[in-house]
Amino acid sequence: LISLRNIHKTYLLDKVAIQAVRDVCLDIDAGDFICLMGPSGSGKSTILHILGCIEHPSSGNVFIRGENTRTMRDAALSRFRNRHIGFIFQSFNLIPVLNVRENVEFPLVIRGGKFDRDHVESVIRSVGLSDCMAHRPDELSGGQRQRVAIARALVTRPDIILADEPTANLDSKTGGRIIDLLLALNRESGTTFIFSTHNETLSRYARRTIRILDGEIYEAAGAGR
Amino acid sequence: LISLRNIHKTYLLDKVAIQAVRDVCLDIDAGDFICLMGPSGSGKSTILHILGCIEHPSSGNVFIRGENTRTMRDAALSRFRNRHIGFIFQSFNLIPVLNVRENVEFPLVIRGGKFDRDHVESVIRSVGLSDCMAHRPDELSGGQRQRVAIARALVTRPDIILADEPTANLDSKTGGRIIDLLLALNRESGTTFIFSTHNETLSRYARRTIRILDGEIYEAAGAGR
Ligand SMILES: Nc1ncnc2c1ncn2[C@@H]1O[C@H](COP(=O)(O)OP(=O)(O)OP(=O)(O)O)[C@@H](O)[C@H]1O
Ligand SMILES: Nc1ncnc2c1ncn2[C@@H]1O[C@H](COP(=O)(O)OP(=O)(O)OP(=O)(O)O)[C@@H](O)[C@H]1O
Ligand SMILES: [Mg+2]
Ligand SMILES: [Mg+2]
Repeated sequence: LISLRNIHKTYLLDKVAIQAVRDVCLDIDAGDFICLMGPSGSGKSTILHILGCIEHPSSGNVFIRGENTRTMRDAALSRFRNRHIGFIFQSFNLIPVLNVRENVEFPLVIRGGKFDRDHVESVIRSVGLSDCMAHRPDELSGGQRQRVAIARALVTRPDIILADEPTANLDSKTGGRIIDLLLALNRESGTTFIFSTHNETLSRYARRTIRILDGEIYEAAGAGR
Repeated sequence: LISLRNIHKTYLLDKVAIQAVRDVCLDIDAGDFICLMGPSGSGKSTILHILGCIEHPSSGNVFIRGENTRTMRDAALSRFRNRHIGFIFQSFNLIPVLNVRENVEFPLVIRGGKFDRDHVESVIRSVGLSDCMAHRPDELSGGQRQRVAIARALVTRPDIILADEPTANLDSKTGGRIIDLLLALNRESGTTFIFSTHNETLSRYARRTIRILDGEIYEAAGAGR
């Protein structure tokens, strides 16, 4: 479904080159449930952004369903991303002037056309925020904002969800419910999940666990495959 | 050191009253190391903000060293806060246009007068960010931003540090180092700590653990006191 081949990502900061990601090769298959783990600063967010085509690698190639993203026009890449990928950001990226309902509806509004209000409400209910639909982000707790970001990624029913530390701000009970929700989507709808986490307990739910250290990835050989 | 008496905090949202904190009484003594735990949305951040005099309760009283904050002038309250309290925010609140070093120095710059550059660098080193001093927040990983927020709270050597989920974005190893750092400050300098966390392992380090549920607090009777 998504393939990374020899991906490098280097940031240049005052003439110092920071190698965030080094020679990463990774294959994601449809229906996968993958956990990405590693220390702070090791490159998890960078890899997720490259997988989601939100950021370009410095070198190497990204293949989406066999097609090289370098040969795709910007418009085609955006269309693919909007139709097939849902992203849960580490810092949420909610729109401050919109309330919970409007933030969750936003990707559907962007798509244009009518959308199902009941579906939006049911997604908001599934993350436990039915009582907060009129709140704006600054009127929510940290964990509530995280859940709005999660609901927003789910509402378009994407084929692939990239989740950057989706339970970091949640207590274990609420976090557990979110993971059950994602597992159910994976089982019942075949949604592909790649999530980064610092929580070892979470990795036990994943079919594959990929470790990352200083921009390089390691996968236990044959684990779960 | 800080006392909360019958604290209520109610938010009004479209004529609906949200009781974030209900009738909370809490005494914090100098040198305490207190953990505040509870589900997402239960009121942890609100209580920390009230303890730090960043937010006013809807009713009830806050006493700082026996003095009722209601009788203190704004200027005196600000002065007390700047001199004695360090705050680590759940969403970091870093200044985007300043780099790591400048963000960490900021409270010292606000205070005026000369400050010790070596001290600033040693605090940055203690949170593991010596290699990132020239980065701006948008050039940092989530866990690196969290550590800048922590360093900034430590640099003024406050008597009281209020930490809102200080390790949420950190892997267990980095998070463990941060907690060791805070414990050392508590032991060696007598710094008082109150931190909220979702991490049960962290609560074992605390001398007192206070549970919160729907805005009401529960403390195990006699636990650690
Ligand atoms: N725009 C940038 N400029 C320079 N360096 C950057 C930039 N963005 C990220 N980095 C660096 O790239 C490295 C990897 O960052 P990344 O955000 O992928 O880490 P992470 O694994 O997600 O960490 P965390 O667990 O703390 O969120 C870090 O060392 C970071 O400082
Ligand atoms: N400005 C506001 N207006 C309305 N309601 C608010 C406002 N700020 C917070 N709340 C509500 O107050 C309650 C407590 O929020 P608080 O941020 O203290 O929770 P928390 O325990 O820190 O949660 P988390 O673990 O998710 O960070 C939540 O239900 C939240 O929706
Ligand atoms: Mg990250
Ligand atoms: Mg909070």
